[in-house]
Amino acid sequence: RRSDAQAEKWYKRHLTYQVVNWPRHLSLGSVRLAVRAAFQLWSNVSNLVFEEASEGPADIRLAFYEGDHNDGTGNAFDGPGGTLAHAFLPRRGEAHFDMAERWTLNGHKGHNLFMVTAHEIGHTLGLEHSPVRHALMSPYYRKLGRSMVLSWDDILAVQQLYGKPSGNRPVRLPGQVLHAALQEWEFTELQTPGLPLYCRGVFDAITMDEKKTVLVFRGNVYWTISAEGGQSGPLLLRQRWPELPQAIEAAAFSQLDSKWYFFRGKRIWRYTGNVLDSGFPMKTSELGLPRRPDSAFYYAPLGHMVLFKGARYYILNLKSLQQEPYYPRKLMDWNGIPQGTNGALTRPDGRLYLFRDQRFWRFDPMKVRVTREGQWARDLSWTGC
Amino acid sequence: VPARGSPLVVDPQDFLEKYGYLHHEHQIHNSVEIHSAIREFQWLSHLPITGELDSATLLQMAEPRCGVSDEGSQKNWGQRVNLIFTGRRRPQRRR
Repeated sequence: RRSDAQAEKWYKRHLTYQVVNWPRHLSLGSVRLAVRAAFQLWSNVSNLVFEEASEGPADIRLAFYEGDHNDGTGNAFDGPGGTLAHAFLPRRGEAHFDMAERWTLNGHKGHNLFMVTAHEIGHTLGLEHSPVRHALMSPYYRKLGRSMVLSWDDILAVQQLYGKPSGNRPVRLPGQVLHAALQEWEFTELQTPGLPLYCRGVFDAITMDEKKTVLVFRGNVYWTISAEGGQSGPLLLRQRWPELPQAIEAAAFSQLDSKWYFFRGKRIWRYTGNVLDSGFPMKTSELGLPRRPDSAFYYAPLGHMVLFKGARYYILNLKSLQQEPYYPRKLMDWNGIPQGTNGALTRPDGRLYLFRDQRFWRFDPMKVRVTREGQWARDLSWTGC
Repeated sequence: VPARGSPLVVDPQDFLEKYGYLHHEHQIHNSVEIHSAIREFQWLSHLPITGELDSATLLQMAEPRCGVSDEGSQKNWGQRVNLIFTGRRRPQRRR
């Protein structure tokens, strides 16, 4: 074991960093903003100063990899879920993020890149995991909420290594600054003319109503594409469904009862038109369902709602609002459909379409297998891209 | 395209070895080691400390997390707390 005196730390106070690559569906600008705010967290409470390296080697490098990436630890990334990122103690100066994760900024469906980055930067500075509840350095990443990001233990640990901030430097609250900046960033992106933002490859949910209108949800807005191809949006989610949270993780319109079902975290909302049914939102656990499903859809051949989550799927009986017996089962029943899909809908011809990043899979209920796949923004004209 | 992704069910022994609760070099762990490792994980995860692989513990193991080992977090935290209350670093015991 290392004695304290040998704690691995940096011996200089001014450190540079570099974002080597980033997920394609996030703009470089928003990633740089989030990374800068994450470093600011630590400089606010210690005697460290960080600067983004414009060129040449940086002290700390942030990079995204997929699967095995030969970093000498043998710790390959494991696809969606599981391990999201890892980093090295000083003075190696590296933090690695799993490119296969659904990274998000600004509260969308997925893992918050700002919080994970702030945690991994802690490791690059020499901090280990903390057992303190709600510490940023807890091994299980915290959610970005309203409370302070750093706990007392995080601050104590970094000050033990690098000392307190010298008195005269301004302290900015990265959390709020970042949040406001990203909202503004997203708003300007939403307003830019051209294809809707979701065409870049990521949306939170997709479904189709009884008039065959497709609805695509992303963050606090949604777009509609009519059966004739007419588009509208971005429209504010809460203008039509006021009780919903800022963003959702799954949505499904059920032809069985002509109701809307929305999922986020541990809750499920059910609407008739835009009126919330009494008794909703409910806890998904009360229905025997998991929290944070990947996707949800009404599946006519079964006459029930289907929810995908990780390697399993759940069947919800919409009449009894209970999970059907003998479920969940393994996703392998759905031959060819991968894990981690972020949306699914049934087209008028009865075929089921599932989406993940830029790809789609078409599942044929008669053949009970995937019969087509490709890039949905390019190949499916009814997605409005 | 083969389905990829992390299994919802995690192999507990792999997990405890990967995150520093059981040491790799001991391929076969006796029950005392395993119970102690589970208790330490439950302590750090703020779960009821039963030493058993109950459902809450298995669910927590399957949650998304950081890939860095948890080894040392308890000891260093103890030192930090000690620093708060005594203002002194506890001298390192030499084994």
